[in-house]
Amino acid sequence: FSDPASNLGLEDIIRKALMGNMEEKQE
Amino acid sequence: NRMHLVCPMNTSPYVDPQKSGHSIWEEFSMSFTPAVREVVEFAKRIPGFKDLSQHDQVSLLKAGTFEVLVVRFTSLFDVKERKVTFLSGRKYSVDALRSLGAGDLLNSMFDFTEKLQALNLSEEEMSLFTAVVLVSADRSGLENVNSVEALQETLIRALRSLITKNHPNEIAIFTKLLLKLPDLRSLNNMHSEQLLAFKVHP
Repeated sequence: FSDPASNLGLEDIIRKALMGNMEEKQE
Repeated sequence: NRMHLVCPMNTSPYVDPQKSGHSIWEEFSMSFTPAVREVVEFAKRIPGFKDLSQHDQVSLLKAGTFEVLVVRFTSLFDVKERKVTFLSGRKYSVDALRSLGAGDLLNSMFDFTEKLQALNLSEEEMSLFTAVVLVSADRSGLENVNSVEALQETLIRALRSLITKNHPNEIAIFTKLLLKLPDLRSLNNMHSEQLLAFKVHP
């Protein structure tokens, strides 16, 4: 079974947005 | 090898056949990412949402983002003209989108939009309803169902109170709104099926 939300990369976008884009700030 | 993208979260339903699957995917991702970020920002402003575990925040958002977007973007569906506005601002008729491969989901989106718009909700009511859509204790993968359920009940009580205050003679609106929740689940399932058919990873 393939998870549509994972397929879309949603989880990654959601996690980054929840963290306040900490990853981007570090970059 | 799908040739058309009938989701209005694209700038256009037409895909350049010269483009690789990867670049088509990159463009689509860039198109819908800001909308997803807005949903996350909205969730963070729901009182109590940030008190949930991070795992449950992610689970609720993963499961509910599409449904929140459907509610937020009803304005993209022109029920009268039977047209859909894409991100570029250009409108496409239902017939045109059907000829490009849009199926039952499109009709169901119009039905939902028509019924929701008929309720004439204020911005505040719509916002609270959207919070109720997102905070659903029956989403899969939640680790602390009781916390989510408690927040869900608080939000439903607040929605009921707001509707009762604003529409004292139309309490049926509250019932109609709650009945929209299974409609949204159904749209979400149809959308997921479309996504599974659409191999997003090149």
